[in-house]
Amino acid sequence: ALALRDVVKTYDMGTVQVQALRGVSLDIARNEYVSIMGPSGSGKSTLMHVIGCLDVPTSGTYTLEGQMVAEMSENQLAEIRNEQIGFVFQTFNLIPRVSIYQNVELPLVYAGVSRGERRRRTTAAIERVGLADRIKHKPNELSGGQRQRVAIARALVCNPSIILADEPTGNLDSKTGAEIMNILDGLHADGQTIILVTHEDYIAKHALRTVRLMDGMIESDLEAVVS
Amino acid sequence: ALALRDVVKTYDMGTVQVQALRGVSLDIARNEYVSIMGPSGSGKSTLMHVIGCLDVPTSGTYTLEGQMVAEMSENQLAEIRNEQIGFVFQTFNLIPRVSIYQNVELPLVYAGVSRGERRRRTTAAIERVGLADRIKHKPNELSGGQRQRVAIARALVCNPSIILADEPTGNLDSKTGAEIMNILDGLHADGQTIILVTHEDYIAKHALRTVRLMDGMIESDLEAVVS
Ligand SMILES: Nc1ncnc2c1ncn2[C@@H]1O[C@H](COP(=O)(O)OP(=O)(O)OP(=O)(O)O)[C@@H](O)[C@H]1O
Ligand SMILES: Nc1ncnc2c1ncn2[C@@H]1O[C@H](COP(=O)(O)OP(=O)(O)OP(=O)(O)O)[C@@H](O)[C@H]1O
Ligand SMILES: [Mg+2]
Ligand SMILES: [Mg+2]
Repeated sequence: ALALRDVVKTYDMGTVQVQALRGVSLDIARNEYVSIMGPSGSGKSTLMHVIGCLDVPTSGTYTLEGQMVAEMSENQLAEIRNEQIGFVFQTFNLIPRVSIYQNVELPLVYAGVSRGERRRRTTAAIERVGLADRIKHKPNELSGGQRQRVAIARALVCNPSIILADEPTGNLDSKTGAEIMNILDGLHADGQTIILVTHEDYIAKHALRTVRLMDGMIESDLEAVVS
Repeated sequence: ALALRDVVKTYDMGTVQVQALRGVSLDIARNEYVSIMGPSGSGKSTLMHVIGCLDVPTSGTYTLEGQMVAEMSENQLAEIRNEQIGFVFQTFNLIPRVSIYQNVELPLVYAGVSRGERRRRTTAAIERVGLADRIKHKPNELSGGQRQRVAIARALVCNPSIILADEPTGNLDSKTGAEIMNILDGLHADGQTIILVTHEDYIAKHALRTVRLMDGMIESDLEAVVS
């Protein structure tokens, strides 16, 4: 489904350069379930942004479904970001002044889905993450874990084939976290590709392969032992 | 050190009322080490905001160091929030357009600390959370876990006697999280009062007492068994 070759991402800070990714090569096939782990600052979110077509590598190539991302048109990229890839951001990135209903509905609006169908899918997504009774709240009228769940609902509402989840349970208690993992496991069983960043071993165990980053490079890339 | 009696916090949403806290009573003595746990949305952050004098209860009383918070002057409250209490927010609440150095320095500026002393204490706090090489970065030029550590450094820079940490390791890998817990354990050994919200049992175990919330009420309040 996707292939990165020698991807480098450097931030130029004037006096110094920060090398967030230092030559990452990675293949992920369709319907894989991959966890990405590594220390704080090791490049996980940067890698996810490259995979999600939200950030351009400084050098190296990224091929998605057989096509070089660097050669795609703006329209193509917009559609990929909105409909093919569902991104749960580490810092949620919700729109502050509108309700969570409108936050979750937005990708469907961009996708040109009809109003009745939008209503049906938006309410279903919000119910699935247990927030039906908070549907009119704005993000700042929610708890941290509730905001995280809105970000998850929004990422899933277009039924994307690739789900990128950057620490989706970081703000959730174990029971609510388990409910979210059930959703992701179910999507994987339905054929989606799941890539999730996590700091927790017990979350990473839901995946079938674990890629570990260290200082912007892949330190290990291991299939899970099926026991 | 602090006493809450029958604290209620209600949010009026027009058509419906959200009862975030439904009558919480709690005593915490000086130099206690308390963890607060409970499901997403159960009222933990709301409780922390009341304790931190950042939010006023709808009813009930809050007494801090023998004085009713409702009777304090604005100046008194400002000093408490800035110098007596160090608050690590669940969503960090950093100032986006200035460097992390300026973010961490700000409480010292408000406290009227001299420039040389501010420099010394700000750099020490930033070094203590392992971010010396990121000192000129702005918050959006940092990883999620790095931002969390800036929020921690800022909360500690005035050497406050009460530390309120709302999920301080949620975005950190286990090694970095352990370093942060070492800092908090050390502060407790020095005599500070530590109150931390966490979803993780192994973090809660650092505390000597665990208060569990459920639907805005205290479900249990237990001293740890020392083994
Ligand atoms: N400004 C607000 N207006 C309306 N409701 C609110 C507001 N802030 C919080 N709430 C509601 O109050 C309840 C308690 O929120 P709080 O942030 O204290 O939960 P929490 O225990 O910290 O949850 P989490 O573990 O997800 O961070 C939630 O159900 C939330 O929706
Ligand atoms: N815009 C930026 N400018 C400069 N440096 C940046 C920028 N964004 C990220 N960095 C740096 O790149 C490195 C990798 O960041 P990234 O967010 O990918 O880490 P991460 O592995 O997701 O960490 P965490 O587990 O803390 O979320 C970090 O050291 C960070 O300071
Ligand atoms: Mg990250
Ligand atoms: Mg909270």
